[in-house]
Amino acid sequence: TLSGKLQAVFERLGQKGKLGEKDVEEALREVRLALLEADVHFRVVRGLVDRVRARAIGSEVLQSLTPAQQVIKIVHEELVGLLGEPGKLASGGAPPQVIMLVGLQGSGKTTSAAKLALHLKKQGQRPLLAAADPYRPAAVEQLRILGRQTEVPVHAESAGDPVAISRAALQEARSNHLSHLIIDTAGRLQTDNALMGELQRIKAAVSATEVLLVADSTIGQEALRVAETFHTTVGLTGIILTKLDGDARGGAALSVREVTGVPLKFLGTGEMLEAIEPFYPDRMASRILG
Amino acid sequence: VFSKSELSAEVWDDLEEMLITADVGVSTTENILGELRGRERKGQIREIDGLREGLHQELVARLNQGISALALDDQPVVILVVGFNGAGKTTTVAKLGRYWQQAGKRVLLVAGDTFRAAGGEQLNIWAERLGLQCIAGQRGADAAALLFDAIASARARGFDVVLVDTAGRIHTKTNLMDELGKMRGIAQRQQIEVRTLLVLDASTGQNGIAQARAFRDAVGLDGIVVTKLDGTAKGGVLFAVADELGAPVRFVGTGEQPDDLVVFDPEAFVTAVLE
Ligand SMILES: Nc1nc2c(ncn2[C@@H]2O[C@H](COP(=O)(O)OP(=O)(O)OP(=O)(O)O)[C@@H](O)[C@H]2O)c(=O)[nH]1
Ligand SMILES: Nc1nc2c(ncn2[C@@H]2O[C@H](COP(=O)(O)OP(=O)(O)OP(=O)(O)O)[C@@H](O)[C@H]2O)c(=O)[nH]1
Ligand SMILES: [Mg+2]
Ligand SMILES: [Mg+2]
Repeated sequence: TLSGKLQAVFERLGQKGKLGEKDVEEALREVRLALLEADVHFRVVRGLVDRVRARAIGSEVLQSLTPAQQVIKIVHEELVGLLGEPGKLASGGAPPQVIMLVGLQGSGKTTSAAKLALHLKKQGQRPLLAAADPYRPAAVEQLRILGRQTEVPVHAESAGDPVAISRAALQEARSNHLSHLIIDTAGRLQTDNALMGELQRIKAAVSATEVLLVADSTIGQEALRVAETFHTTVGLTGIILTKLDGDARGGAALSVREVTGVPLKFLGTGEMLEAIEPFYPDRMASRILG
Repeated sequence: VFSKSELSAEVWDDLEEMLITADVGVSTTENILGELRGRERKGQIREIDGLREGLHQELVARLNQGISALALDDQPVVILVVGFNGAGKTTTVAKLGRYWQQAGKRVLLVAGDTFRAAGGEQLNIWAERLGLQCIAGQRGADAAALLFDAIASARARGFDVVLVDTAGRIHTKTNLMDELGKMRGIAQRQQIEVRTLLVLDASTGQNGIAQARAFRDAVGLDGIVVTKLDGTAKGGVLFAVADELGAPVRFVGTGEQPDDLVVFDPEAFVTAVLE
């Protein structure tokens, strides 16, 4: 673990007498290594290590009886600060709240849409799911099945244009006085200009109040560029990080947060539809540090 | 990096950033750069082109371990397609089915994902579109039992390749990994050759190494298919996976359509990483 490695570093350095600024550098190398191994983006790590260095060369660390613990404490605080407060779903204004789920192929959008619907239903809300992925074979059927499982209505059409489908779903949500419309969109590459344009048109057509990027927690360095492009092209209001029941450290959470400033709103923690949790920055920071 | 005119300290820093942001990982990057710095000190690398060539060679060498043909001579042979949730298994099974059918094999697809909503339907639709035979079960059916029946059917009907789609799973879930071992055991007890292909998303970070190791331990690893390389991710985690597990990358997924599959070419892959 990082704390184990830092203990070893400071034990060795402490044997030669008082600690100096140069000694902190060795500890910072271990911090950098831990963050890169956790898939935090190279440039985000650089910024973080610089901030930790500025604090670690003070007496807080150099004159501490437990310098390793002090460094861990500083790193943990910096991570928590960067991860920010958990975000809540938008509320207020005339119903329905319109939520779009967007992201790369296979990240967990369809599953997360159903999870979000169940979560809202348990809070006494009345959501509608919209199957706006007409491309992937059986995507509509997948959402239909999940809707039946959660007893949430699903707006589905046999074929068509995602913009028209979304508009029709909004119409259905309004005429049934439902509280939330959750739109499941097709996975897409952030470099696919046509499909990114489609997201812009869906958002405009339904005046979406929430656009959530659904990101796989096992994603590596590319998380930064993907999140940045989705944010500048479509405009994000939140992040859902999925598959946290695995053992990926999830450093992407930091990179995405740093580059978009958008809050983490939910975590996907399993394949079951109940497996959705609020985001706790403290726990996420510990997970990333490993 | 390589557009610079001379080998300065800055070049080494830029190289480190390029490799790490390609998901090559810190320790693999340090090993590679260590090798190259050693060669530079001995005078074997003197300028930027030499460095680029040396790096290219180092990377290709790591991918060329354990290369052997994916022997498909037995009849029938079962190919288990496994991997993390959402990696691209079902789509890859469709692509491989089409690939081998075009190569003259008689291919049977097995919709072995009896867990996820519409897991079987998704593969069935691909099979219909591609004119491939597909055996599916009810959602909730035992995947191992389905494989048993598919093998009997394949033998009776003379299929060469039985391509088995499996449910996505997280490699830390022991019961799910045991299920894969059970499926492989069923085929082996039928005196059937089993090959395992791991499907790995190109955008996976360092967790890809743990994934590959766990799947290999549970059900063996005869090859890797790296998917979504049409995205901006470079798939750099493959170098550590190849290095540690000696598992050859067989195919690359380059899109969402059935013909978006190419045979893995280490040279082309490394060239793209260094772009
Ligand atoms: N273990 C685990 N699996 C998850 C989680 N969220 C989603 N999955 C699984 O990940 C896989 C992909 O999920 P989907 O919901 O189909 O992903 P998607 O983003 O809609 O995929 P596309 O529509 O093709 O882009 C499925 O096997 C899901 O069951 C999670 O939090 N934990
Ligand atoms: N761009 C791109 N998308 C791909 C590729 N391979 C698969 N996909 C997409 O990735 C998403 C997930 O593919 P699936 O085949 O459902 O993945 P899976 O591993 O079977 O998922 P689970 O069974 O839920 O674990 C779909 O939207 C596919 O179209 C590829 O090579 N490139
Ligand atoms: Mg989907
Ligand atoms: Mg599948």
